[in-house]
Amino acid sequence: IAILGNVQQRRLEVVYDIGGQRVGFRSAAC
Amino acid sequence: GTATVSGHHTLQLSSLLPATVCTHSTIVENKKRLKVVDKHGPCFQLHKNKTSKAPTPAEILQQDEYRVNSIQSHLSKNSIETDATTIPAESGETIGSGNYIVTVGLGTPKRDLSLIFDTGSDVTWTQCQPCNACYKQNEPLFDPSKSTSYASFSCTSQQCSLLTSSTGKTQSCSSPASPCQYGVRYGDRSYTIGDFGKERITINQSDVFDNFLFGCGHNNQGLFSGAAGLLALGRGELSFVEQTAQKYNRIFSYCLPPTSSSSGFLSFGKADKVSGVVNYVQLSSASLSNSFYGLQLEGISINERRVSVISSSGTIIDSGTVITRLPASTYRALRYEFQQQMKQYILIKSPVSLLDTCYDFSGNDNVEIPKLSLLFSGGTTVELDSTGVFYALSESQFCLAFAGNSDNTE
Repeated sequence: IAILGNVQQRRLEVVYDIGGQRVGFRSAAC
Repeated sequence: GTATVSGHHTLQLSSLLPATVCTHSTIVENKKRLKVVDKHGPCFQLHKNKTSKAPTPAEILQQDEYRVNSIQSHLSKNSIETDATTIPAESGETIGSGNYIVTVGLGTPKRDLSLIFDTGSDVTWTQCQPCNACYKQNEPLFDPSKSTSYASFSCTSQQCSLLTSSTGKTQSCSSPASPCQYGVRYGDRSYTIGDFGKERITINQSDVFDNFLFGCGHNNQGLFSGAAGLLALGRGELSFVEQTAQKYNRIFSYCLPPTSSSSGFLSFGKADKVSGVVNYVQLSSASLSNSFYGLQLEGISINERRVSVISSSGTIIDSGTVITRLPASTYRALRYEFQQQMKQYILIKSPVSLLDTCYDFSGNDNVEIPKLSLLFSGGTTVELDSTGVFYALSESQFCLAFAGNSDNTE
């Protein structure tokens, strides 16, 4: 299993839409 | 601290180093967002009390190994159980705690508590009075006897059975009136044990939840860096996400700050209109544990050229794991191409075995680094921020923040 860690998530907004069965990414969010 | 030049990022190295001063947040604070700060950074205000010493990069990476081992063990256990085979995996442990802090209110009257938020955990807890054994935290311990909205459960209650199904641990119940006890042991041997109860939790003035199920820990040990406990954002039915599903519809988002001196946010529910495009990836859970958020990562590109393909059984996204772990062959391909693109800099032998592609950037304030993107199934590409490529071991040593699993078939 690969694991996407938190260094790689820096500054991305990670959107968890569990009902919609999807995860989104938005650049330069913070 | 970054710019893009000729297909590369220009990275300001100081942005990756530990900071001593918290910079003013540039995020527009609003009532729907909680501020997120690095557990070890200066924006975790309570560090000023110096009750806990910040760990070294090597210690953080060792903790990261414990967490990843726990995740892999947990996932192996699940998949192997499906195949009706036995492996000597450690069981009964959840993963280590995460790295980012938010502040929420607990009880009536409300007490603000700094909690680690973790997408890999299902049980929210805080250290409670009376404390038999507690690690040092920077805020006063939560005292349920001083809250008018707290109640505990008996071991025969329906709520207690939820705990059993969530943690997999059977309750010992000597009499129907015995208290419901929870216990969570993390992969690094940290643990919390105490009473399982319900309490009012306050996210902001308009978002207040009564009867939130949580652990009131009376025996707690571990490297929690002065935080008062943990806010669980996992997939289990006791997680904060599930318990607030009626209001937030199982939607939340976070932005992890790019430096230890800056802040990000955690928000719940459908977001207000924001600038920028959100690129969505299908959530996949079928092949993974129900505890984690699974994605189908198919490859990685460097400067828009695909250099590695992932054919493993899946990928999870985790707020608490620091370094991204890839299948061994995928990592080798990434490492080779990355080193080719960074030939103008001095490659050094890594002092930390987990990270093996490290550079001596002495004498440089800025460096040019290639653009890395994650390629997901369905054609979605997510370009990493320039601060999401390196992990700083010291002022001169910066390592590619990816690592390979030890073997594709392990």
